[in-house]
Amino acid sequence: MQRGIDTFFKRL
Amino acid sequence: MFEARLGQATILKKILDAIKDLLNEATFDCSDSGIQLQAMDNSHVSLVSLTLRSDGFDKFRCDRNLSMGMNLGSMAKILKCANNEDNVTMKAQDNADTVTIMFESANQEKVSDYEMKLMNLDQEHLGIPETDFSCVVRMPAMEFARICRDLAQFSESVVICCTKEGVKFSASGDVGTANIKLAQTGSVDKEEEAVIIEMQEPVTLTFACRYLNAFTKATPLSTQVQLSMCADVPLVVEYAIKDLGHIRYYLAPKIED
Repeated sequence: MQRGIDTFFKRL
Repeated sequence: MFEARLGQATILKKILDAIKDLLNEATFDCSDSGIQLQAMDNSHVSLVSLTLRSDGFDKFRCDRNLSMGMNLGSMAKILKCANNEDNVTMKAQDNADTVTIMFESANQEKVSDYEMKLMNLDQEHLGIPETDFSCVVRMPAMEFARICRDLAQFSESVVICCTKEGVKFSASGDVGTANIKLAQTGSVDKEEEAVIIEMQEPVTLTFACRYLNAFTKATPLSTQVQLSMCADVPLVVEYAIKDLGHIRYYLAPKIED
């Protein structure tokens, strides 16, 4: 399954 | 007032080629330290981060911080009009809704300028934490591009396994299995041909080939590429842009269903 990159980094 | 000038349009063309397959549009954030771009691809699987330092430009002036949203397809059309050896200058007034891109031939006999509309992009910035990577591999950029291209024939995914002995790229599909192993080079005459592995602990991760192949569009920018890996965190694929900065791609790993 492909994870999203935004699940690893916090939104600023 | 913003003004940034590069001696050769070819560098800007290569930078655009390196990002335009992943991004339709992007915001160029300009400040007195240089130009930064951070954007996720449309499917939010990868992130592109571009840094161009002001001291790498022939001329750089940025009186006030400026965010320029650009359609990269439009920018590509404009850059197609430049000869590789032309000087290129980007100019914008403070709070402007257009940017001017100007090309000058080496002998100054041909000058062309293109005004491009800027866009208001609703951009999200992501905070990227510092990571102590388990493995950092430096290898020739052309070799990495070749491996990604070759393995994409066999599977949508490539497994990268890094140990102190070397790095192995594998793909498995209907045709069968492909494995490409690279050992750390002993001594090489040319630094750009070296494969260097710094390993804290071995790591095995799976990534989508199509993104890796998109990243390799940056190959003309750099002789070497750096892959930084750690379990359960995004892969970082970094290409240095000589004397100017770097482009980094972050790719989320695939996990078992």
